[in-house]
Amino acid sequence: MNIFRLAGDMTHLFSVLVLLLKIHTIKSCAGISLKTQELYAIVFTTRYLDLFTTYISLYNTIMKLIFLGSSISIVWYMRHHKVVRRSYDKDQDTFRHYLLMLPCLLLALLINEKFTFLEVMWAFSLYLEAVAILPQLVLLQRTRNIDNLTGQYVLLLGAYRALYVLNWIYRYFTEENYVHWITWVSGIVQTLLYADFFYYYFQSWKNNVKLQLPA
Amino acid sequence: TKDSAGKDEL
Repeated sequence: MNIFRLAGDMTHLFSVLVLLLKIHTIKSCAGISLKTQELYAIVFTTRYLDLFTTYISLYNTIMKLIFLGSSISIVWYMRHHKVVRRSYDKDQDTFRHYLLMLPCLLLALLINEKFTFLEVMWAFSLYLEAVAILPQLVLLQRTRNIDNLTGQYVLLLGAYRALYVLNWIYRYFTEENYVHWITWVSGIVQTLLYADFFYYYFQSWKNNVKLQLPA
Repeated sequence: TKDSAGKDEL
């Protein structure tokens, strides 16, 4: 495992920890899109079906279980926890996220590495992950006050994606036969979706003012 | 493991 991949996984892990910290300690999910969280729960469930068929490493298995468990529990907290769910910005979080799923499924049926159930699900999870952040970005833009934890959560997620792109570049040049167009294209699309957010985040950081996205 | 390369990623 190279340094970019490890750093990518760690920023992903930190992003989840930041979100859990907000939910568990402050008992708030204000500014967090349930739609995005539901999409992530579906992304990890469909991608990690290979937990039952392929063993890669202990690290791999543990991380998969963490991402599965945390994404499902975050959705549970936002929907059912009696305190947390009250802070959910339901009226602002109106992105019709299920509309993203059908095109991703059709694309996965058409473009996959092999036409098997696991491979189609795997491709579906990559396409869906690429667009899963959209409801969150839309909610950020609508929420006038973005708190620090929410800003850091999205920043860490974006950093995780950018580090994975570096990881692919590194692997392409150091490993033989390492070519994965589906992963690369959907991963690059996903990373580009964060570009706008990154821009405003660093502007606010540089000017030492509170993060606000233009309407 | 050339076929599964990439599937070792999360």
